[in-house]
Amino acid sequence: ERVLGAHDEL
Amino acid sequence: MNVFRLLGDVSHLVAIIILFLKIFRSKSCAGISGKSQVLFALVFTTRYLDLFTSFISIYNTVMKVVFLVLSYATVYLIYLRFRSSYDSESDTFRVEFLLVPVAGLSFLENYDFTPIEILWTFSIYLESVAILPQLFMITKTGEAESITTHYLFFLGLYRALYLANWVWRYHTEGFFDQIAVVSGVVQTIFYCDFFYLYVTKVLKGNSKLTLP
Repeated sequence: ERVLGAHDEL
Repeated sequence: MNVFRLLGDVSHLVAIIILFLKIFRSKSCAGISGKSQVLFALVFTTRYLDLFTSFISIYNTVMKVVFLVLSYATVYLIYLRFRSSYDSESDTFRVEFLLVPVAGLSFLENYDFTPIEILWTFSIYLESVAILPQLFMITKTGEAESITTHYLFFLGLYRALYLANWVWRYHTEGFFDQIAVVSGVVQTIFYCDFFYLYVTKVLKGNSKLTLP
């Protein structure tokens, strides 16, 4: 599951 | 970072630069959908709000700034600098039919009901349909300059490479971003018929893409 708030992709 | 994501970002950057240079050097935005470019500027604006709040890497920050600047500069060229060449009669897609469902869905289906997360989700959903006014304009005019097709090719290729990036990240780090993946699949599917035309017509050396 994706880490909330941490969008490391463009 | 993996090679698919890097190639995807480069492909995205190439697409945006191709379009900007095409308009800037030909001093014309004929055949270009201003509506799609406004939607892309909106995608970057709502997605990169964390530009100043969360630092990921120099690369991440630089690319976000470059995408924002070039997308707004392109909108400026279309609607202000070279607006006499903007073909508004052919750019008639009803973007409200995109914005309302996308906005509604981003409130319903998101990871966290906070403003920045809903706006990020909105940008992901919007990006998957943002090219539709441009594809609609091409079907309406029945043709597209070859430089425009190269723009669309790299733009479509970028999200296809991101699909490969997500497969890679799933198998190497268990990363799975369902909202981004589903939207990315939808986005790439919209390009499929264009990819077919691009390979069968443009790469055969035709000066421009004319739809059958």
